[in-house]
Amino acid sequence: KGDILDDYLRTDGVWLLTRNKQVYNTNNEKECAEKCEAERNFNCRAFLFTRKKLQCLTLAENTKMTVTFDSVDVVLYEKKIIHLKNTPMQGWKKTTAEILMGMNVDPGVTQQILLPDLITVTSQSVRARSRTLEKNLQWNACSVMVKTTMENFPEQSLGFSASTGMPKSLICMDLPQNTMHLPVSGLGSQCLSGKGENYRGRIAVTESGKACQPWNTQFPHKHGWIPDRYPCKGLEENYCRNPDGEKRPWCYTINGNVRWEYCAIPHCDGPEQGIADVPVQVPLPEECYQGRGQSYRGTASITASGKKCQAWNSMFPHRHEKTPDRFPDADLRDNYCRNPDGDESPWCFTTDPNVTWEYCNLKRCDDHTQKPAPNDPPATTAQNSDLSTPTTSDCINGNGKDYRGTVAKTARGRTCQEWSSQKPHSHKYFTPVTHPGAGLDKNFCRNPDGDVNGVWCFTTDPEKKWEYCEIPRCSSSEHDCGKVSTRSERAC
Amino acid sequence: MCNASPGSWPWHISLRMSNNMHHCAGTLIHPQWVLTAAQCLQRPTEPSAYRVFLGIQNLIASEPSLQIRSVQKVLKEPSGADIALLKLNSPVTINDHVKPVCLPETSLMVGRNAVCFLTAWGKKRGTDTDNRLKDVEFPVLENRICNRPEFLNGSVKNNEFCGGFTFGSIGNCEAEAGGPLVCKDKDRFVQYGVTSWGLDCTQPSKPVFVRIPSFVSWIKNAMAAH
Repeated sequence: KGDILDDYLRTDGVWLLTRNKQVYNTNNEKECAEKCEAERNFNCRAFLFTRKKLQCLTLAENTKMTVTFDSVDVVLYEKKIIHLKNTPMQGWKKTTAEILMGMNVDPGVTQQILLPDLITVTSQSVRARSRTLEKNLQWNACSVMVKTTMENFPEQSLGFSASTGMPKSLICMDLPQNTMHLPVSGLGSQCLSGKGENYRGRIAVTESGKACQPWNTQFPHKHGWIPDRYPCKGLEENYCRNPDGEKRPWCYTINGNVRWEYCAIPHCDGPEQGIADVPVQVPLPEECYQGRGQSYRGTASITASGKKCQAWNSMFPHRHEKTPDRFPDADLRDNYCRNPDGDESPWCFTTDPNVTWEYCNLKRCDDHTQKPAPNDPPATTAQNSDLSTPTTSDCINGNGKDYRGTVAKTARGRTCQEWSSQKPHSHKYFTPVTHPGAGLDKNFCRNPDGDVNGVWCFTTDPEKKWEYCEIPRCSSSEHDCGKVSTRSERAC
Repeated sequence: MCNASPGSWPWHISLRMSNNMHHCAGTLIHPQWVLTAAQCLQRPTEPSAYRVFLGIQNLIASEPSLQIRSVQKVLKEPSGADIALLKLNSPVTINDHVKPVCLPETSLMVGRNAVCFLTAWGKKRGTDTDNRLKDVEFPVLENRICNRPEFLNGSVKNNEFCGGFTFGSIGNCEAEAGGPLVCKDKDRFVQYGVTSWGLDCTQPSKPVFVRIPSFVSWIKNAMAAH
């Protein structure tokens, strides 16, 4: 029986901050691990042990997500295999009896073959039941962990001849439930199957567009997933992987404030099996741009075919030169759709390694708003003229003369009449033509005459010509902010 | 920390998940905008997953001053600082219980002798909280002190700061992410920090805040653009 600490990744000198934790006093790390195993208050995924104070902190789920910082006296232990609540698993370090062989004989044809009875391993021998499959296996160089876990199995007892190309140390025992995982061709799975533990693709960006930190570095995040220690996990470069049984592949990010995130990996069951992007139901575009969208500053980050955008400051999966520092005026933030180079419409590099870039899932504002007059200047030349949403807010400053929001009901609930309409009330004077700078769009509440009581509109009620609208003031943040009516008695 | 008097911190909000479970804190900085910590919005990412509860003094009690808004838009600080803006689906009604806090007018940090307060729901480790909003006077420390080996040992960045007392500890001080550190400026309170991360309360000079004066331009520009 192995050491209880074998189930954990050890990282020295890292304090990991989590909200959900429990504090114990234990004499050593093993006792702390036992506390973690026995934790009833939450699903213990890691623990911290302070060597001077002999303090033991068991930590709850999602430990990778939390902030870490250096702390000399502490040792962090993170569980290697995450036992998700709905899929309880037993540890693998019991009597070896049966092997599941996960292999990728011919990528694109067979992603994974799980044959529980293909090979049987006992402490004395290994018997292969299928010779034909053996020939197709391509073995990786793999194995520090195997040497230790398989030391009881003599090379000759493995039942494979030298002609299979399988060196002594190539069996990785890294899955739970007495499962052995035979490493396979270097390609591995290029798409997401199950929880993606077998994923060996090259996506290296998280689902929110953050670039991944290389597994063999400890900056900005210290961690215990060191490639040399876990050769079977495919921890190459900074590619998304799932070495610990998470829900799907993930990576530590190069953002110091976000320790890790999941990656968006295309599913294997997509129409173009193996390499295709997942078919995504592309939502109807919510935002719009004007002109060519060069000053679009919205937050859309999905392409027209439903792919996620790559962050502009990231070079994964696509290297490019459209970086925020080279286009300082283009607002190349996060992975938002932009048009830094005068293309036809906002676009982005995609997180799909096979598709470099695409136009975004945005519509032209002209499609649903009134067309600009023929002599209007092109939107792209006017500062702020093609923001995704009008530069309006639903609150008013002063008497609301500058209000350009979209409230179109009066304080008494009557619907406003369109400013350009003369029905039911004929007014003639307050029209978009007579007051071109007053924002008399549609039937929105406005204050074209500077009424001291605020914004108003003609109503669609024939009995009521006009009424004020009730729109909250936004002045509070500037003029009335930070004042409290109640002062607390602070005795302590 | 002491229980706060009703209405004494009218900008302190409770950020909740769609099932109404308290998730993080935040502050009202405009009738339609809330400032919180970006770490509170990592997952889920959809704005519709969050709701903002304003005007409350107690996380679970029913209070007449309660206003609830859903979140229309989430804007995270682009360089990765632990702050984010939430645009509410509609402006709140400003009153004595719901009121925005002021933001610093310059990029300068608060003066050395300023009177500052940390407000939080006062989760106490290992026990059930009484769910009431709490406050504590909380001095701001210079980063050269925060970064001393015996405190935070160099881990406080330039756009962060720490606070608290350099000796002893503050009971129940486990502040929650997204909440504010506000400082008195004449008759107003100005927010200088967003609670970001921190050690346990047994450690002095914690937690660490995002330095708001460094991000005022971003906040104003983001609100104007959206």
